[in-house]
Amino acid sequence: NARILAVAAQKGGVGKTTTAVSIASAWSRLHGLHVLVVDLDPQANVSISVRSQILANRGGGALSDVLENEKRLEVAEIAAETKVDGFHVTPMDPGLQHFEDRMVSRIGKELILRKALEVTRTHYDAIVIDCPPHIGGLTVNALVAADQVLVPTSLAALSVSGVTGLLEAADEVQSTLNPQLEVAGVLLTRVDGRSTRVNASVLDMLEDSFGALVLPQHIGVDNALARAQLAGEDIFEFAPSSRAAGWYGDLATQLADTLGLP
Amino acid sequence: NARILAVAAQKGGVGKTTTAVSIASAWSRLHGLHVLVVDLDPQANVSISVRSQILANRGGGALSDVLENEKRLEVAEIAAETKVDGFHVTPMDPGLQHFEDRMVSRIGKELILRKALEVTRTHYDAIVIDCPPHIGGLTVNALVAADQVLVPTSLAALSVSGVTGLLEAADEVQSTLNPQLEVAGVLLTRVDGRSTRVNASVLDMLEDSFGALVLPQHIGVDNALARAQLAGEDIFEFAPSSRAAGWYGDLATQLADTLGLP
Ligand SMILES: Nc1ncnc2c1ncn2[C@@H]1O[C@H](COP(=O)(O)OP(=O)(O)OP(=O)(O)O)[C@@H](O)[C@H]1O
Ligand SMILES: Nc1ncnc2c1ncn2[C@@H]1O[C@H](COP(=O)(O)OP(=O)(O)OP(=O)(O)O)[C@@H](O)[C@H]1O
Ligand SMILES: [Mg+2]
Ligand SMILES: [Mg+2]
Repeated sequence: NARILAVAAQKGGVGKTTTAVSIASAWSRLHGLHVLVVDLDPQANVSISVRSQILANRGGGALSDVLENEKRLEVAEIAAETKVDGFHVTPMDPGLQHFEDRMVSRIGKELILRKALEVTRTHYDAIVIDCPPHIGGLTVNALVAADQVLVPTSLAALSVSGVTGLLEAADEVQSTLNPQLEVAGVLLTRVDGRSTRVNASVLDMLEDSFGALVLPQHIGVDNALARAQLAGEDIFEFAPSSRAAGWYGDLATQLADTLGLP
Repeated sequence: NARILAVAAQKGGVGKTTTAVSIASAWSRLHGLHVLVVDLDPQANVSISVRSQILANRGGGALSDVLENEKRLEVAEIAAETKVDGFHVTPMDPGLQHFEDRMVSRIGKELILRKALEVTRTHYDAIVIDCPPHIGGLTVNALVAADQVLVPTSLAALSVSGVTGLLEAADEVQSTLNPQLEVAGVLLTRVDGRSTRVNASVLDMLEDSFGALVLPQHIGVDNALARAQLAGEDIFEFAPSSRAAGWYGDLATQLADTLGLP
């Protein structure tokens, strides 16, 4: 059975998608694992990030068909293969935009994704869920389905309050619908070595509030990531010897350990 | 009657809050206008950005009290003054998190903010609404209440699809609930002069899709903005001669013109 990692944050633009795609591709390329990335964001940034690598979408459907369909489809039925062996993604799906409105009165609406991954989990070693910057029905579905949640944040005054918001939501999910949900950690991203004053004071704020949850691995600033996204390739394909490939490679190895991946 | 500018984008972290606060403070400091910033984001990043300047909150209430209360309160009743003459903001309000869920079955839910600004508009020359990175009930309320919408985007492959998403929502609001809604423009933010290759190709994508909507004024990368936010001050207070203060000063003058501010 696959281990499931949700990558979620209330704050926008902190590298949720970049982190989800980079970790997943490191697990398949460097660790030989079968990995699926589930894109829960209507902006479809996962499939945009790897659009040059995506092969034809097997089932032809979209994630919102699976989630909104009472007939119990599985996410695996709409997953798309990529040129990277064992690395699959769910295709672009603007229909996710209406998921939260449409599910309002559906009984068990928070368990929909977990159910749609029941069989899918047997096809993969790991599943990574990329969440939108909004604590609503989609992010809650991810937290209910996940074994662990990783919370990226930048070292900025405006990012700290969003970490608290997300961790509170994770707490609530843990005490109700998913008792085994754990926090993989708070990941510092886009750490700019040149802003030492801001970094030091925001890091203090984060360590005061979240202590040991703050992961020792940091992701610095590397424009190779944006260039890779423009090319539609993951960072290991686009710039395997870049600093970003090194940081995400190390992080992926560390997280494989804490998640108990094969 | 105040002119109302919504600052909205589906993409996270593109500078919506930074832009809303910077334009509003420029209008009050440099143009002598009475300006209110309405913070529609549950992360409360507006009040975090200027927390050193906020004076006691007159009414003691929060925006979600006004929006969820059938008794017809006005936003002005909960607005907080700042040390900057004529510059007011709505206070921190995590309760906004539940607004969209609570309003689901309320008749006219998309008109709530516009109604709550009816009298408020007579107290100010301009109102700037900061939106969360999510096209849901809060952003739609902002589009229904606004005269114009400004759409910030960074020059990144992952930001372009979010601009389309927002402009489509604005179109829909314009053809239904707010016929006079106009697009003030697509604003390029965090433009990093060093990434010329990425910039040129993304700019092409944007100009192909949005043509004349792309504003000629660009906001570059200036860490004074993050340092100002850490200090809890607007950029004109914290670093009046910084590049960012210059860029936002020029933008504010240009937008005052297109909005028809006094
Ligand atoms: N370590 C990094 N160094 C430089 N740029 C980065 C880094 N991480 C992410 N970026 C860039 O920052 C932008 C935001 O990243 P990304 O889209 O992954 O964030 P997100 O949290 O998923 O955003 P959203 O809230 O919209 O879902 C992207 O353009 C990406 O290329
Ligand atoms: N021009 C700029 N130069 C450098 N840093 C910037 C610039 N504009 C914004 N930032 C920084 O980028 C981060 C994101 O900006 P901001 O929070 O305003 O974006 P947002 O679109 O409001 O995010 P969200 O989607 O979470 O609401 C902040 O930490 C801010 O300090
Ligand atoms: Mg994302
Ligand atoms: Mg914001």
